[in-house]
Order: sequence, then C-alpha cells, then structure tokens
Amino acid sequence: ISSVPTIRRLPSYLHIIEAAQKEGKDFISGTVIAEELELEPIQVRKDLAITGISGKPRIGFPVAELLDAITKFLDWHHTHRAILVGAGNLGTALAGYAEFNRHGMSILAAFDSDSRKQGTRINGVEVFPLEKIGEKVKELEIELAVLTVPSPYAQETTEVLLAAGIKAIWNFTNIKLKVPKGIIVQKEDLSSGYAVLSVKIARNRN
Amino acid sequence: ISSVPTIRRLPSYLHIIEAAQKEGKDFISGTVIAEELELEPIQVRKDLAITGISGKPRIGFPVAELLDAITKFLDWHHTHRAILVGAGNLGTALAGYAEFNRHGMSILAAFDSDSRKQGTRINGVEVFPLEKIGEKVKELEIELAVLTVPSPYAQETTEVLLAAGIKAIWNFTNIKLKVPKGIIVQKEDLSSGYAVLSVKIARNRN
Ligand SMILES: NC(=O)c1ccc[n+]([C@@H]2O[C@H](COP(=O)([O-])OP(=O)(O)OC[C@H]3O[C@@H](n4cnc5c(N)ncnc54)[C@H](O)[C@@H]3O)[C@@H](O)[C@H]2O)c1
Ligand SMILES: NC(=O)c1ccc[n+]([C@@H]2O[C@H](COP(=O)([O-])OP(=O)(O)OC[C@H]3O[C@@H](n4cnc5c(N)ncnc54)[C@H](O)[C@@H]3O)[C@@H](O)[C@H]2O)c1
Repeated sequence: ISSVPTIRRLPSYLHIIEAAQKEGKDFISGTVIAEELELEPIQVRKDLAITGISGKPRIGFPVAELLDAITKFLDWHHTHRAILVGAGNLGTALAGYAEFNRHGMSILAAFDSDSRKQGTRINGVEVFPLEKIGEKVKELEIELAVLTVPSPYAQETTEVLLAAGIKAIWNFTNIKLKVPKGIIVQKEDLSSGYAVLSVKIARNRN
Repeated sequence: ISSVPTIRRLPSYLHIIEAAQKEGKDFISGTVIAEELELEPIQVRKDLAITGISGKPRIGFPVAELLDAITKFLDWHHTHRAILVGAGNLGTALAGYAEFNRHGMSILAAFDSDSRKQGTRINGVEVFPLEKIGEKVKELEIELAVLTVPSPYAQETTEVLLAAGIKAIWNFTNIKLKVPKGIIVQKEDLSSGYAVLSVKIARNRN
C-alpha cells in the first residue's frame, strides 16, 4: 500500500480544495495548501503527485481535476455500505458524523446486545439485535463493519461478522482480531493522536 | 517535530512491549513487533531508534528500558490534566476510554451548554456549565482542553478556553481554530483512518 501518512493527509487537502472550488477558483497552489495545514510545500507536492495530477509553475493545480483524482484515489466515488456493531457512545457519535456520509460511507444498520437499544435509532440509524446481522448483511449488501463493542466481546462479535460474509472491519476495540487471510482489519486508536499532541506539549514546555 | 508517522506508531509498540513484560520477557526483537503489526522490521527499528535505545543483534531490545524510553519520549510519565467541552456522544466515549488514563491523560471536568447535562456525570466525570470554565481551569491546573462541541460553536468556545488560560486544544470539530501564536491545536479527524481503510478495500477489489 502506498504511504499511509500520505493517504491520511489527503482528506484535509480535499477540505481545502473543496473550499477553493466553492470560492470559484480554477487553480490552487501547493504552497497555499501547505500554509493552511502548517506543512512543508514539498510534502504537499509529493503527496499530490500520488493522484497523477501535476501542477503548473506559478499557476498551480487544476481544482476540479484534483478533486476528482483525490476522490478516485481514495475510492470515495464508490459508496461503502457499512453496519455498526455496538450502539454505545462511540458508535452513536460515528453514526452521526456527517463527514463519513459526504465521503461515501453509509452506515445502514446498527446492532447491539442490549434489548433496550434494539428498535431505537442512533442518529437516524436503526438498532437491531445481533441475531439479525446475517440477514441484514445480505439484504443491504454490506461490505464493511464498524466495531465499537466493549473489548471483551470483540473476537466473538467478529466471528458473527465473518460468518455473515463481512470482508472488512474497522476495529475500535483494543483486541487484535484473529481473521482468515484476505479479510481487511483496520485498527483505530485515538491514543495515536494523543501521542502526537503529548509530544507537541512537551516540546513547548522545554 | 520529529516524524509524526513514527510518533503515531509508538502507542501500538508500547502495547506489544508491555505484553512481553507481563509474560516475563527481558528482551524483545524488532522483528517480533513488526510481525505483530504487519510492518517492515526496518521501519520498526528506525522508529525505535528515536527513543535512544538500541537493540543487540540476535537478542533484541531490553524490554524495561525500551518501555521507559518510549514513555518518556511521549511525555507519558507526566500527567496531562484535561477538561472536555461538549459532553455529547463523542465526549462521553472519550471520557470513558481507559487507554487515555493509562497514558497519563486525566479528564478532570466536563462542560456543556445543555442545562439538563449540567450536574450529571459522563463516565465518572462531572459536567459543569460553561461559565465555570475559568474557575475550574485555575482550580484544577488544567493544561489541555478536548473540544467535542458541534462545529458551529467551535470558535466561540475556543475564545472562552483561551481567556481561561488553556495552552493546548485537541480539536474534534471541522473548524480551523483561530488562536494566538504559542497555543497548540491538534486536529483529529477519523476521516483519515477511513481514507486508509477505503484504499485497502479498493486494492483488495482489484
Ligand atoms: N479506539 C479508540 O480510540 C476508542 C475511543 C473510545 C472508545 N473506544 C472503544 O470503543 C468501544 C465502545 O466504547 P463506548 O464508549 O461507545 O462504550 P459504550 O459502553 O457506550 O458502548 C458499548 C455498546 O456495546 C454494546 N454491547 C456490549 N456487548 C455487546 C455485544 N456482545 N455485541 C454487540 N453490542 C454489545 C453495549 O450494549 C453498548 O451499547 C469500547 O471498546 C472502547 O474501549 C475506542
Ligand atoms: N473528528 C472526528 O473524527 C469526529 C467524529 C465524530 C464526531 N465529531 C464531531 O464531534 C462533535 C460532537 O459530536 P457528538 O456526536 O458528540 O455530538 P453530540 O450532539 O452528541 O454532542 C455535542 C454536545 O455539545 C453540547 N454543546 C452544544 N453547544 C455547545 C456549546 N456552545 N458549548 C458547550 N457544549 C455545547 C451539546 O449540548 C451536546 O451535549 C461534533 O462537532 C462532531 O462533528 C468528530
């Protein structure tokens, strides 16, 4: 997979270029993007090169073409149909995060073992009992599951998801999931962001 | 700031080395860490070099020393005293995330404009009205604020935090915050993780 750090930066470039498009700009320079995000201009140019679009000296990158190329590179022109398992605080916040919808991730159903949550909606997404996962994954042609259950239930919930035919899991629990070859697991841990913040605070102190 | 991608990987190294320590191991090899995280061994060795601890060929890195060096590098041997503003779904999930406590981030108070939330607790953290921010930041010697309000309120809430003497803001909103020089702002956007996941899904499809 090409550089993960580059891919992680692309959504913030997208924000800035979309804003430039709304202002009616036809071109945008790598330096303008770099200043907005406090990055080095060389870093931005290297990152944007990955999309195949090149900028012209003194004019910059064509806005519409660049937006299209980044969106295609991220596969965000396809809708990724998702379910969410664990309709708690984190799950509810993710179901309500408008950016995901804008970038093509559609959370179409949620699941929770707590009978009090079943039949309710979290930010508009209906919550079903776990027994319905197999049926809903087929009916809604789901490819991705967002896992926000408490860590002790991570592996057993994953077995249910695999049996239902899920091919990719976005894992917010602390458990390293055991999955067969070919299944995509992406771990997400906000401790990574906190690590960067802590180092910045320490540098500032000294 | 040294390489952000390296710093982001350190918490997951910490997990693995802590597990090795619990199993009574005195040394751990970069290759074992790399296999567990599906990274290149050379990447892990380059990252660990940042902590000043070097491994010995065929023996590996000394577990206790490495843990200490990574923790010190991340400034996680200091407690970072924090408040949280916006006691909604995301704020509540962050207040309840045990990893933060383990890594020295202590959320000591929360604030919310909704009077129904004031006086309640979110995962054990008391929720106060916004008017109390100044008083609590002084009383509790707070250095960091976690911002999880709806985006339209991001800048005005930031003004209140700056007036209270906050020096660092972990920003979960979509707004680029205008702050004076010297104030640390760290933006967090889960769209970055979703970007990496989308690219993995697209590569798998082709
Ligand atoms: N990766 C991160 O950065 C990060 C940040 C915050 C929280 N978390 C993790 O996310 C998870 C959820 O956190 P939260 O704050 O939303 O907790 P929560 O308690 O609010 O939500 C958990 C939900 O899962 C449900 N549940 C329990 N067992 C289940 C099962 N077997 N199958 C389906 N649903 C089940 C519960 O009924 C509850 O609704 C936890 O594992 C937490 O550690 C991760
Ligand atoms: N960065 C990310 O990856 C990410 C992911 C999910 C949500 N979010 C963002 O986090 C924020 C919170 O999301 P949520 O799901 O918890 O929403 P939520 O509606 O559950 O919580 C928002 C809370 O803020 C409170 N609030 C409103 N105005 C306020 C003000 N002026 N001062 C103090 N508190 C105020 C509300 O009363 C509510 O309790 C939103 O901006 C959302 O876009 C970011």
